[in-house]
Amino acid sequence: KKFFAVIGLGSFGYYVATKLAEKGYEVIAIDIDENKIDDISNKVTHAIQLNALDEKGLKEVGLMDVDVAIIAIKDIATSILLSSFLKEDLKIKYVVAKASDQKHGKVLEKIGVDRIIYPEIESAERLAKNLISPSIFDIIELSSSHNLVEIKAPDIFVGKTLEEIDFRKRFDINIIAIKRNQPSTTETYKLSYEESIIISPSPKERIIEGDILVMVGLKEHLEKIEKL
Amino acid sequence: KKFFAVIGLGSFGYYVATKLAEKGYEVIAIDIDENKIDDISNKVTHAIQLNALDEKGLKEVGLMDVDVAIIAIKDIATSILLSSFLKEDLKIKYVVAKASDQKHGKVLEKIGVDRIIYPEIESAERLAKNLISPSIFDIIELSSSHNLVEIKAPDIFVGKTLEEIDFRKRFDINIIAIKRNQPSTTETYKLSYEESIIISPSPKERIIEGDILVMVGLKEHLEKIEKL
Ligand SMILES: Nc1ncnc2c1ncn2[C@@H]1O[C@H](COP(=O)(O)OP(=O)(O)OP(=O)(O)O)[C@@H](O)[C@H]1O
Ligand SMILES: Nc1ncnc2c1ncn2[C@@H]1O[C@H](COP(=O)(O)OP(=O)(O)OP(=O)(O)O)[C@@H](O)[C@H]1O
Repeated sequence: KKFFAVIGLGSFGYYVATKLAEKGYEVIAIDIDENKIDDISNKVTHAIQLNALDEKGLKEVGLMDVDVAIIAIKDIATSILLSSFLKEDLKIKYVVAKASDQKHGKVLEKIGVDRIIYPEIESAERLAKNLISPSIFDIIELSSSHNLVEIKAPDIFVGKTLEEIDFRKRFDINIIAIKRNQPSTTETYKLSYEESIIISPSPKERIIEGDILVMVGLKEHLEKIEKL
Repeated sequence: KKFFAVIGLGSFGYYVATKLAEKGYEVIAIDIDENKIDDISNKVTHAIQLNALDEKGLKEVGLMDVDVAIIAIKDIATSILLSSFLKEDLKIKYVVAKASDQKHGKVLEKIGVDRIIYPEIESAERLAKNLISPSIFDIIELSSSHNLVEIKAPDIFVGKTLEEIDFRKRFDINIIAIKRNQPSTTETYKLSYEESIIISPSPKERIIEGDILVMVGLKEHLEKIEKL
């Protein structure tokens, strides 16, 4: 299971750290401000007061062992120096950093940060799209009658093809994808970390033990499947 | 077509305003800072320098005529006073406000703001979910071979049922929804502003002129349909 570090505990960093910890992952949270450390200490694996530029300190708390580091500090200079240290010196495989604007983001990309987050820009674009025309996925989430759910394939489906099970006729639901665990063929966290996703599976697709079915349909119909 | 106002042009407000304007909507952008107004003036319908608490000024620029107002100011007191003015005095139908934290958000809800946005919290949750396991929709967006597209139904499909067209066999794609314009039965902007969405349509669903097909499939297959 992945081991995460979050450096910088403003709203963004705090919520990333606590969300991951809630889902059962090991999280080390770092901030220069002792109050932030006190607030979060019972919610994460380790909360440590440190300056993000204290390279010796970061090494001592075992930061090179993390799989993913998230830099949630606005200050451009600090985030650039820290990103470079985490990628180049500590060789952390996957580094995510929050950027205040495109200029900041471009520099982070150049020094090899794996993923840049622009919280305000992303929320702004989602809101604008949503005000113009609610997206299908928002509809599915907002719809009081429909749901999009993921469930582990019930035993009675294992070994059968989608066609044989005939989800639409029997349950009136649409399987829009199957998530399947397979040894990962790439090192990337971006798409298929230990998991491949079969989008829009063919009716001839045979279900394997452990498959996760991603389904859309009316709530009462989905509940029937969940009871199998 | 909807008429929007955005008050407060930090990153969040600036991007909401420019995104809406790019899509062809009328946008009035307001900020107390003249530099922000200069930066945005050629990108929106009207950019006006005003204090958000200047009720007389807001009335004079015609703010009561907007359909949707977006308050993108962090300061809690200002955003609360402004929200109350826009809902109670100007009777603006749909007001969206950015909130810095849950406490701020709760007060805005109490005074009737229609939708609260928490940019940092939302981006943090999306990132956390995405780091744990890329969601199907991120996969579809990130996948280099698959796409999720929406297209206006080609003439040759109008009047036919999905079954008759047989998308899967002929094109190997999955229609996960149909967006259809119908007179709106509710006043809400939240779900179906002039548009109903048929999720996971039945094979017997007949396509009407103007239907928007929401489809998932391999890029080259989707391109075939787009050429019809
Ligand atoms: N050099 C540093 N070392 C460690 N922590 C730092 C350093 N500089 C800033 N921080 C911490 O980073 C956190 C985030 O601060 P920042 O100024 O980036 O933005 P913010 O506006 O609080 O963030 P958000 O938008 O996520 O709410 C703060 O808790 C701060 O104490
Ligand atoms: N009373 C006011 N009237 C009009 N504009 C205001 C008022 N107070 C602040 N603003 C404007 O609101 C904008 C947003 O400022 P704010 O302090 O909320 O946050 P920000 O950190 O710049 O926002 P973001 O997180 O979106 O980048 C600024 O451009 C500022 O000039």
